[in-house]
Amino acid sequence: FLTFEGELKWKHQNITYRVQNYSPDLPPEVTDDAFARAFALWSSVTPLTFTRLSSGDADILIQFGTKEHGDGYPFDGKDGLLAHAFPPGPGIQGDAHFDDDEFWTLGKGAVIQTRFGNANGAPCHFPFIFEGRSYFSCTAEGRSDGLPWCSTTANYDIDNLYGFCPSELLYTLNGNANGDPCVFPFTFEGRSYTACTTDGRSDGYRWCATTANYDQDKLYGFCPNRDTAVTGGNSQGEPCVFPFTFLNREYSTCTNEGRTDGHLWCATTDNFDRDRKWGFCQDRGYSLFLVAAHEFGHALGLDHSSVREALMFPMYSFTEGPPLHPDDVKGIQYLYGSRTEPDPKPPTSAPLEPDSTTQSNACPTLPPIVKPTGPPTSRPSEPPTAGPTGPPTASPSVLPTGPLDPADDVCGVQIFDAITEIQGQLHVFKNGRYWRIQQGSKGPRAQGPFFIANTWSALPRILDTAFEDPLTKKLFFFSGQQVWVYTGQSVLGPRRLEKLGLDPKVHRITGAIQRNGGKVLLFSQNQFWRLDVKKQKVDRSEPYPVESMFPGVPENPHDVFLYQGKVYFCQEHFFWRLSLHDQVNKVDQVGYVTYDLLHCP
Amino acid sequence: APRGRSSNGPVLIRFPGEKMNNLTNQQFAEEYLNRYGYIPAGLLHRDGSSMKHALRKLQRQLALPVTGELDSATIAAMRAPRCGVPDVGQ
Repeated sequence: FLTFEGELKWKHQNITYRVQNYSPDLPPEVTDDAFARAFALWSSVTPLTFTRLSSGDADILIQFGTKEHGDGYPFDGKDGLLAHAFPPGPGIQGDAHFDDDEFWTLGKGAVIQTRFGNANGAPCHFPFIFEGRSYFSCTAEGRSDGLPWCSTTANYDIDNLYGFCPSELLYTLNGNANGDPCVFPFTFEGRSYTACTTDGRSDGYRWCATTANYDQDKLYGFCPNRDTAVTGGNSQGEPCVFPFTFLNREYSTCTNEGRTDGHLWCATTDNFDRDRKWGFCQDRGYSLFLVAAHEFGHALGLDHSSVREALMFPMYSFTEGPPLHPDDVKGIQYLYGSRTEPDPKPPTSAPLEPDSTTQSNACPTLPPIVKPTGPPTSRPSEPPTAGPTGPPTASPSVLPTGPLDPADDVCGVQIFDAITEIQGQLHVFKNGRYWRIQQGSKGPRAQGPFFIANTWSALPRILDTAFEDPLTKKLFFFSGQQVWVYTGQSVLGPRRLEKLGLDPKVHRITGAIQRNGGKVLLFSQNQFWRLDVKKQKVDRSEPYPVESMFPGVPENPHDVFLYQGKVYFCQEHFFWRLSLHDQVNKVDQVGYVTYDLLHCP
Repeated sequence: APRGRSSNGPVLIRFPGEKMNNLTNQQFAEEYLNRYGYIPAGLLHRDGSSMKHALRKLQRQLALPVTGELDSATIAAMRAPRCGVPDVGQ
């Protein structure tokens, strides 16, 4: 590893950062999450904490830009130079800049995170079938308002699960209109515009007015890229137009004709020969998470490493594995020392009831999921019932992401979303994170937090319950009315609970107990069903009452799981533990989840 | 039947707005070595040895075979996507 001349480093440990603007390539919440995870890499091996500010001066200012973007070190268009950052210090020192002529993703192609709809923000599934036809990108088919949408499973006709795709008709980024969608047509400098434009700007960003008259109201926002948007070329961000004419031939997909580098491109009008408007079609793109983790290494004082596998190696290479190499860890700990275990926190005073506020306080680093206020029942034929609750650029004011927060400290969590035993270890899940509880010689020790999205990328942030099938080692995850089944890295889902034979009235599964013979008891409120894991069907849709088999346990538990052969029913902060006998199951212990099960101090 | 390609192979066109890399490999390499701190601009044209020395330094940093030559592996590495912070010096 290498540090900068003079071993430039921050003299304080609680580092602050601010995201100055967003790339149109990614939904803002995905950008925020990628930056938070990149910082979490460094805080997991040092005493450093990272706090996100939404205004004012921050140690690390993050911005996207193109070509000459204000610091005298111009970017160079698509590919080549991806980003740069400055060593620790005042002013521009410590800042990180990302070239927005690149196509920013999470390294595996466009991230089309949906909003509204009924799929809890699940990503699009391409291709998908709708009315018997296959779609490879978002579509406005089936709608009268032109809003692009997609199915979040392979077959919309069967699963009816969908969400709306990033588009300027749904929201805008940054600007001064709180993320309101564009209004078309709008007037600007006396001219009428029916689409986003770069007019009036020199940085190539596409924008629109959020009222009919910009000259009068001066309200605007930047347009998010659609999934068919091109990168680079002379039409950055414009969607492909299919079919288009090129050299008097018609093309209905991207092509590499006319080029020697093999890059796929398309026209952004219906006739390239006439208009010569074009751009590159989307490829796997560059992982904003990995590039940000590298740049933040610079912002903390690390120069380039000559170890090819190290994160601080100058050249980009995509990996899904843990990005930090021992060389990176040695380098950053040379500057800041290793992570000091969080001081044992005394149990907090009267625990807050989990509510939306508690949720966001309890786990501040992950930006709030932007949820429609209206019921999630709007279907492609109806417009979303309400706009997004928070502007995409809005962000809570001070967001400690340090290791001392409940978000990182398993003992600071009041109520877990889900608890289960996987490969003999207790796993506790909370708001996009999870911990593994390892039974050591000196009692249980929590490992983590880890990000759910890093291990099981198809899952939503909030889970209701999960279980591992002891025979096949398949992992079943439940959230709302959906279920995901992981076999190793491959996943089936999300699928609706009805696929398991459950009644549509069942809103969520809150617990699961594995039984002999490939059966699992699924719990919801004070009822349960017997699931045949092999058939993935319950033996009857009629539920059994809990008290018939488990007398003395609480009504309406928020979690039920099997651990080390005992059954646990959780309500609020407590658990009721039962030993399973053939005749009657008996409660043999009642205790606190955090103190008696996780052995928090 | 689809129209055959024009006799002299695929038609290559100039795409408007695209950064054309008219630089030779040698010119591209000199620009790269200067941009990432391997050789100060002034030293570039003085003599071949400084180029050879700078190439060796780059090849060691990027874990390439150290030849001091502008070989294909080195050119490919120079064209690969990377961070803009110089590898050497400020």
